[in-house]
Amino acid sequence: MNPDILKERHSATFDVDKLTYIVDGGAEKTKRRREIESMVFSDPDFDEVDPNFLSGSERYDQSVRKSALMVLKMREYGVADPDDIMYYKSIAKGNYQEAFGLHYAMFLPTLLSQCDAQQLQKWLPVSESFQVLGTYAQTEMGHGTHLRGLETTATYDPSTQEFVMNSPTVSSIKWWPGGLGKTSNHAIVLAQLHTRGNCHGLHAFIVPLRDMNTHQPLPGIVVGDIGPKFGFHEVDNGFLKLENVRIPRENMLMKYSKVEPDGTYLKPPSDKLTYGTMVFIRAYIVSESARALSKACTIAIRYSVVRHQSEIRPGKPEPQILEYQTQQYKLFPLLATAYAFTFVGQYMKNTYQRISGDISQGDFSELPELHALTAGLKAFTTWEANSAIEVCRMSCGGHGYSRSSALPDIYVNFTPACTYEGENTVMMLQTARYLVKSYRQAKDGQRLSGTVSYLNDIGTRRVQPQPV
Amino acid sequence: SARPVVVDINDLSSLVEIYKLRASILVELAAKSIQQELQRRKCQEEAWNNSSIDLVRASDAHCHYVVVKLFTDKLAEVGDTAIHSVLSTLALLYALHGITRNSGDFLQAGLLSVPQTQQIPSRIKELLSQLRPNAVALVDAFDISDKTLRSVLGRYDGNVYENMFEWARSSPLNATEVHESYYKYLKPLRSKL
Repeated sequence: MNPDILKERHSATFDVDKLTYIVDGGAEKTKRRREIESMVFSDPDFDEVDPNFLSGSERYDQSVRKSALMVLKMREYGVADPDDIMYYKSIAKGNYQEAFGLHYAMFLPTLLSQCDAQQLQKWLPVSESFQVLGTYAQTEMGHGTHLRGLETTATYDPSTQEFVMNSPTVSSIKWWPGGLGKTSNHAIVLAQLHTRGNCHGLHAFIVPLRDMNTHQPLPGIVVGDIGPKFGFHEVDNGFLKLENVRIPRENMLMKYSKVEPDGTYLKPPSDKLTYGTMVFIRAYIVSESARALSKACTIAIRYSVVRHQSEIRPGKPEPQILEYQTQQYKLFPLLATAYAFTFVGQYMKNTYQRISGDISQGDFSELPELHALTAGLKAFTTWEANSAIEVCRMSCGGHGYSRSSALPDIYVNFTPACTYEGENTVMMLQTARYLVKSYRQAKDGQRLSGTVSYLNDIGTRRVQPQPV
Repeated sequence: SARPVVVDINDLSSLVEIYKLRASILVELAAKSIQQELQRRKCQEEAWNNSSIDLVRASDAHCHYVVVKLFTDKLAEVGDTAIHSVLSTLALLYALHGITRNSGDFLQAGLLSVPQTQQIPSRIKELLSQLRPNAVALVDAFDISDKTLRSVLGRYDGNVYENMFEWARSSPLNATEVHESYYKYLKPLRSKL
């Protein structure tokens, strides 16, 4: 053990384990996480070449091997609880992404939240057994967060009771979904639903992409990898062009909105329900912001007590970098931010679970607030964490530039969070729409609840700063 | 109905209050901006676009308030005195640092006076000194194992430089003492010059 870091540990004024329990959400959760860590780290099957020393194709290959291995190992060890699965995956993948990421994070949750009972019976077993490898194709080459601008069409043909899926323009080609390029054989495709001559907006459809036996693309499906990126080197983010692809009526996810065999459209109780999976992911991204920043702070602060440079007092030995006030000023506010976001992440997870429970019972009253809060906090935390990780990297001097520091990997793999699942400025404007609406309601005398309840006091407060 | 706020920069609940007021003021400003745009006979969509900078600021302030509030609320759940103390220091640092970064909003809205904003940097320096002995323990508490972190600089044992040398040696460029490019390009070049 390096003597500097040892000395630091002796100076702590609190019990580190007890704080870890708070970060994890309880001693039991810490215990379980450590059990899973030990399960992964003691397994030689997970030994791998440092991805930094591999080519793009080799990184993808290694990632697919590891993803497949994770699935088999989790079955073998009976890891089934959602939190345990998340721990297992996050431990096994480290700072990198994995090939089946979207299958777990978006495909399965969308099936669970958007399928009716019959559809769930059909799709869930084959998806959980990885016969169906899925992804979530929403973004298009020329269109992102503005969902009404998406161009992919699903036109219902009552004569065959099928939807005809099309990418009518170049800009409508689906672009970016993780695992779409080479891994997945199915995708949940978001497309504008047309039936009986009317467009009913964006709806979700399960589209088979590749033959279940040969993995060859199906007729009318043009699919592939979008090429090297800033980060996510392990993931085959892909493109998808649909050319008159016919899918059965039952492949439209029909828990909330429906198309009858004759083409009659039944609308959902709330149009926000179509984007329920996005809300789930945004809530989850808040914790990811905390996690990425915690890693960056861990690296920068530990290295700042090992690294000695320059001198504070002439003639004295080089002090630890963390003795410099400027270094403390760079890093400690970020450490505080990492803790703040950790607790916000815990709150978002609990709030999401509570409100989605209400939604499944038919109570949609808190959906707009959840939608607005997840959008805003996703944007706020990813922006803050993104710039903070870079500050951590810069605070490590020249060595922060080396891939061995892990800071470049953490940065490039976290940066996309500022754009995926909703570009941040657009997210902030969505939150603003809710805030302005709430403000107007408060002005009209309605009582607000939840995080915007402070707007009830608009017009009644006058603030006068007082000397302390 | 006027209700003055006494801002004590050492009191988290007082800081939560001014973050809340900042958010409500910026939401109000954004809403009024839309209203003014509409009065200039602009349509709703144009009014929205012409107010979007204010709207993003309002959302940012709202989220910032939520974060400060949730951090403060979390402290109420922490029973251990030593941990409560160090987390309170972090929460205070988070809140005060946020004020210095957005001091214009707080001053403009009259939520803080100039003398109060002048006190904040020295209070932040005190908090930095208070946190210094616990800095490593605070990151240790994230409990991110070396195998997950995969960082030579962030190793738990702090043995950075020897492992960095080891890591560099395993680079594929070091697989042979002389790289094949020497024979392909450098040697012919030198023979031609």
